[in-house]
Amino acid sequence: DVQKPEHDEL
Amino acid sequence: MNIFRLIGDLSHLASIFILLHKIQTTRSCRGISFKTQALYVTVFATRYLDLIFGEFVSVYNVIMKLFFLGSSCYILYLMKMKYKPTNDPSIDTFRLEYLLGPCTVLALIFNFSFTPVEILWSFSIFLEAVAILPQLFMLQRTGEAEAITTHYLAALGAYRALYIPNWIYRYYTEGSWDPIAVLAGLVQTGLYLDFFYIYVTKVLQGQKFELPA
Repeated sequence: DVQKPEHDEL
Repeated sequence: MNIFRLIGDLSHLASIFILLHKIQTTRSCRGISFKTQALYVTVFATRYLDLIFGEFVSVYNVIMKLFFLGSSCYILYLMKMKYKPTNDPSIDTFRLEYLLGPCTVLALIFNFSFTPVEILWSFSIFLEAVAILPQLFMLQRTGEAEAITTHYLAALGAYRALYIPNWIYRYYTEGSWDPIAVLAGLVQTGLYLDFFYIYVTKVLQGQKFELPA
């Protein structure tokens, strides 16, 4: 897996 | 939070208020694609599962998500119940399977981990990128639009366009980027280019939105 970015966008 | 992201989100909020205003004041949802609106509900429902399963981000984040979910469902209600007679499905003919199928496949291939929540998150990003197509297709078919509808579309397009400088800013300040959101966001913005061109050269000059014959 790729490192998961924070899903903080709407 | 940076200025581009904030203005982008405000533009997204504005687009929804413009759409609600259009429907309420004209008492009609003429010119609005039900399919596009239904896709937005799907986008928000699949992405905002992180309200339940994800980590808490911020109060701002939670409130905005609840607003987008609630308002998009309310718009469907207005279109299907309250102002149903003004909704003309015969011109809203874009085939949804052309969007849902490829987005499902893409989400299964490109995701941050092969879990239901992450797959649905990817799916929501891809689907959002193309969710406007039934609306643009409808515009193409009718060849014209009320000014207020074009303001709605412009605000909606500006929202994702503003996310692009936001991503560039975040890349330089945080050192990371999200390839799925960025690439889908570029496609999403690209789909509006034609529309933006006519919006700027016609509607903002006080002319009617009409597609060239």
